Order: sequence, then structure tokens, then C-alpha cells
Amino acid sequence: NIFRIAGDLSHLVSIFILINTINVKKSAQGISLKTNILYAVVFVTRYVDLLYSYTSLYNTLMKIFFISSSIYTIVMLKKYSKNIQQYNDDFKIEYLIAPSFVLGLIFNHGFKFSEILWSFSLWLESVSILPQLFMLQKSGESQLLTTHYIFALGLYRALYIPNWIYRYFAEGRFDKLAITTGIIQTLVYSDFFYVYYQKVIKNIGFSLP
Amino acid sequence: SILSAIKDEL
Repeated sequence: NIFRIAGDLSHLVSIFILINTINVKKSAQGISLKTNILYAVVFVTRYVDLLYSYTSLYNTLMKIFFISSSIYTIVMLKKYSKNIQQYNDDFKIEYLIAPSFVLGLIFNHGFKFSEILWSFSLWLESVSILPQLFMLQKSGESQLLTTHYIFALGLYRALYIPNWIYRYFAEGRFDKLAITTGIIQTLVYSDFFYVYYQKVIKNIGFSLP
Repeated sequence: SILSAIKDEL
């Protein structure tokens, strides 16, 4: 359906903006390494099913792309972040990883290693942007491309919400776990979305309150 | 099933 395709496309766009920004500027300025490490963890733990289940060629290619691009991003960020003297990327990610793992243990589709990892990845994804937003807030201002990247990334899960509503009516299917974490993820972005609309769409400077 | 429906997503 249209919402899901649009969501996946905005996810792809966010990754291309990110990689392109790093490569063009040859700098990791304003980009959180920790957020990108969390996304790599999210993709690897969610897509372990690549090894034992097959949905479609689209699904497989996208999963391989997300895993490989997230690892590539980390390598590039590591390479360029050495030169930055004041690198405000100091969010304690253990405060995100540990609760996500506990929530994965509590809410899952079966007490199996693969199901716990899948649930963990959903919870972790919902809060993975926090180091990046934290960094943006600390630095006070940001490059336009960085904000476009964060916007496209947030838009992806936001578009999954109408996708789930559509699927509920069209196919009679829904998943409480995916929807709950998807809504949390969108809420985490809500302040950013509002500021993005106010400042970027109306073409003024950017800062988070 | 519901599970396979959601896991076809990314």
C-alpha cells in the first residue's frame, strides 16, 4: 500500500542524505555516531530472520541494504569524527539498550531467542534517535541537511501508522507490539517535527527548544 | 497469521 511504500522510500532517502552529507563534507559534524550504532544494532537484531525465512525479493534486498548501509555509515563516521574537537555525542546509550532488552523479554510473541531479539529491536528503534536529538539540542543549531535526514527518518515510522490502519481494514491484521513501538517512535520525534515545520518549512534558522 | 503479516515489514 501507498503508506508503506512512502515510508520505506523516506527511510531510504534518509540514509542517502546521511551518507551523501558525510561524503560531500568529509565530516561527521552534527551527526551522532551513537544513534547510528544503535540503528546498526536494530537492523542486525531484527533481520536475523534473513538466515532462515524468506518473504519477498523486495524484503530481502531492503534488509541487506539497511544492514550494510548502517555499518558503512558507522565506518565513515568513525573515520571523520576523530577530527572533531568538541563532539557533543555523550548520551548514555546503555540507558536505552538495557530497558529495550527488558521490554523485549516482557513483550514478545514467544519466549524464543529470535522473538526476543525482534521485540528488542522494535523497542530500541523507537528511541534510537535520542542521542542525535540530544546532540542537536546541545549544539543549538544544525546543518540543514542533517535536519532533512532526521526528518526523513522520522517520517518513515510515522507513515507506518496509516499503513497499519490500512492493513487493519484491508487485511484484518495488526500487531500491538509493532504499533505501540511505532507510535512511541513517532512521539519521540513530535517535538522535532514541530520545530522542523516552524523553522525549516518557514525557512528560518534551526534550534530545538 | 498476524505474526507473518507484520514481519513482512521492515
